[in-house]
Amino acid sequence: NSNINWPPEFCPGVPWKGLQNI
Amino acid sequence: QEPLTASMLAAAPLKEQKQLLGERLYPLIQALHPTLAGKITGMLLEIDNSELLHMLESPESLHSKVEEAVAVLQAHQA
Repeated sequence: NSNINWPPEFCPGVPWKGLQNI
Repeated sequence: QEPLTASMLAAAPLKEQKQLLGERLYPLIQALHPTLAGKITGMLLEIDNSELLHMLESPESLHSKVEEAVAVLQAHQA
């Protein structure tokens, strides 16, 4: 559960998965 | 595009509420920080929806949160 990819990046038009990936 | 209201947001499925907010916030944030906009928006979406709605209506509060997020992001990346 590394935080290297934090924060998740929001891309317009792409369904937001948000914190699911953290 | 009409302003996003609390009732419009409440009418959307829970999963889509952050998406709706993100779609509104992203262009505003992009104008402030073009290269970090996606990450900043991602960070700000962790904030409560009611506060995000307020930020959409108040450029000052948006700017101050964006600056906070940039500081955190830069510290995180360092």
